[in-house]
This record gives sequence, C-alpha cells and structure tokens, in this order.
Amino acid sequence: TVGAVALDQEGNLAVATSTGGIEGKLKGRVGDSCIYGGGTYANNEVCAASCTGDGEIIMLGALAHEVYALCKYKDLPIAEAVREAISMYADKLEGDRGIIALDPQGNFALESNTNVMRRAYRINDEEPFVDIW
Amino acid sequence: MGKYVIIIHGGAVQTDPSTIPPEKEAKLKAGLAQALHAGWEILHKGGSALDAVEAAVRAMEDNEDFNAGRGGMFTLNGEVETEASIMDGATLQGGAVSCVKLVKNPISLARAVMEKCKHTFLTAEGAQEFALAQGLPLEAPHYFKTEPQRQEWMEILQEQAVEHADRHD
Repeated sequence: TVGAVALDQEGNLAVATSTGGIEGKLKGRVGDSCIYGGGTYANNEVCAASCTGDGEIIMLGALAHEVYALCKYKDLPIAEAVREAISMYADKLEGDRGIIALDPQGNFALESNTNVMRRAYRINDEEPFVDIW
Repeated sequence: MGKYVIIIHGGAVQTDPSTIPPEKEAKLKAGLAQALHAGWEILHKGGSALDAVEAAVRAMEDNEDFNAGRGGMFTLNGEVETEASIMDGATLQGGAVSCVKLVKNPISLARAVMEKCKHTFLTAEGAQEFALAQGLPLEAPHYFKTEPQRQEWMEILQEQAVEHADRHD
C-alpha cells in the first residue's frame, strides 16, 4: 500500500491511498485503502490520515476516522491520536498497522507497530526525510 | 506564505531485516524520495494539497517496488486488482475505486470519480468503464505483474497444493 497526506499553502489538507491489496487475496476482495474512514480520511478542520497494514483490521477499527475522532472529540495532539489508534483494540484486532497523519497546523505523525514502514516527509523547503526501518 | 507539508508511506510490514538487502533498501528509498519530490514540488510552487497527494501516489503506483498499480499483489487467480481513494479536506468530497484492472493509475481514476461522477465509489467493471469513458491510460495485464509478486503467488499456490494433498486419499 502507498499513501500521502499534504497541507498546502492555502491551509487545505488532502489524502490519497492506493494499493494492490494483500498477498493471495480472493478475487473481489476489498481492502481499507478505498474505504473512507478506514484507510483514508481528510477534513480541513481536523486532520488527514492514510493507513497501511492489514486491511481487514484497519477497516474494522475505522482507523483513519479514529484519528480524526481522537483529535476532534478527545482533543488529542495528532501524534498521540495516531499512537492511540495504532494500539486500539490490539487484543481483538491483531495485525500490522501503520498510519501517517497531518493536522491543519502542519503537525504530523508517522507510526506503525511494525519494524518496517517505508516513509518520507518534507516541510516547507527543509531537507527531506526518507527512511524504511 | 503558509506552511506546507507532505508525508508519504510505501507500506508497513513486520519482517526479517535480512529479507531487504541493501540494494533493495536503496531502491525503495530512491522511490520514496522521487514520490515525495513529485508531491512537494507542487506544494512548493503554491499548488493544491489534492494535486500533491495524487502526484506522490502516482509516482509510487508507477514504481514496481511498491504494492500499488504496477507491482501490485496477485489475487489467487493470478491477476492484479487494485483499489484507491482520494479525499479533499476542504470540500469533504472524495472518490474511490476498487477491484480495478488495467487502469495504469488507480488514484487518478479515484480523482476522476470525485470530480466527474455523481457517485463517490465505483467498483470492478463499472470503475473500468468509467476509466474508459474518461480516457484514462490503460495497460495490458502483464504491465502490472512483476516477477517478485509472481514468485510469491507461486509459493502460495504451492502451499495450498500441499494443504489440499493432505486432505485427499
């Protein structure tokens, strides 16, 4: 799965997520990447989030919208909201989870419960950051 | 000038570090850097967040080292079926597609759904027909199928064959 979240100079947020799905999936299987609130969500008032990992648990946990809800209703900073969404219902919904998220102020988070998350970011014209482990 | 930021991911997985040799790691990082730049350049020039995320994701869909577009995982039937979505935080409009074959850039199809379709989510043949109607670039099935994914698919088929062999006299 691949995804991106961005904040432009006008203060607008957007998200895009795309995937080939999981290994050995059945024909017709739908994952989280195309599900609003599951693997993808954006709202200028709160945040934009894109997920990767085990699609079934991301959909069942509605993780992208969970990040939104934790920020909006629990007033959590984006980093804490993402961390909480990553660990939420971990006893019932086991699997790989990764989330990138960004708020309207440009605060952001990249979290996963895995040892590999291919990721990169760049703020204004600062040096880009790229890493895998 | 307001602050502008782009963040991308190319998948998360729990894996044995030895399965990603240094040359593969370097290729992945180069692919990430290229995708990041594609989106960042748009933001830097004052473009929209929507254009930036589409450009970044398109770059990874075109790169066979990522599981999206070209290089997507195989279904058990040996096909590549993709899905994608895009959402504009300013308008709360979105477009999504699933079970898509042959469309080179599923994220651009999702954007076309958002901007040119009365629905917000199209799937399978309907999504395909909409892509054709919009004149989006298509590719032959072999374009999407890469050798590493084919190998993984073969391994799954072999595992299944072994499981089934145990169940028959």
